Amino acid sequence: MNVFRLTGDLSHLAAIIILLLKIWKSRSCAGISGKSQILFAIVFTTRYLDLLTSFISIYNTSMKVIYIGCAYATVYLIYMKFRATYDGNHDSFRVEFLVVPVGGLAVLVNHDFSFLEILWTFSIYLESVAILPQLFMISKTGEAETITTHYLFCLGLYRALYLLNWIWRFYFESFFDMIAIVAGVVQTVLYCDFFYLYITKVLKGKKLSLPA
Amino acid sequence: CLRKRAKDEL
Repeated sequence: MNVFRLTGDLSHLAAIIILLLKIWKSRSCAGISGKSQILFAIVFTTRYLDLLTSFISIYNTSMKVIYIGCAYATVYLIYMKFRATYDGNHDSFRVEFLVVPVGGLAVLVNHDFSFLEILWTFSIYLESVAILPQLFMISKTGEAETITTHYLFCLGLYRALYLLNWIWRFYFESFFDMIAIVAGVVQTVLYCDFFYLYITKVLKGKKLSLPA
Repeated sequence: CLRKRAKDEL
């Protein structure tokens, strides 16, 4: 565990909590892509099946349980409790275009051709693109609430910090995992356009709105 | 080469 790993995990946790609180406090999931949240629930479920087979640490287990629990709670709030506020018309990204190729890639390119390992690989690949329905929704409506942009910033920052963690581990532990690194780079790159808008607009007190 | 994954990461 190094400082980048820890801050990455905390940034991820902050993102998840920010989104849950935003929906809970405003009693609304307007502007939030339910499809992205379903994808994240699938990501956590397929990645953390090793909860049942191996124990790493109290930290590891509790973070996994919190991530999975919050992901399902978010999906529940969007599709059940506050479904009247869900903006399904603007959440029109075709997720099968993500899930099917990612599933195929996980079967073809993995560390080990076993059930759990393929599911883990699938979750890594899927996570790298799971935010696309959310970004697509924002580009469609042309705007995002400021609290939603804080959520996205923390979520993007988390993987960027993991990249630094992997560089650290490469130098100090001679460890690297090509699958996680490539997917992590893709994931971080997808946020670059958003990072630019966040820094130039939101941090200067302006609302994030895209030119028509 | 592909190194095996880090089981301790989230």
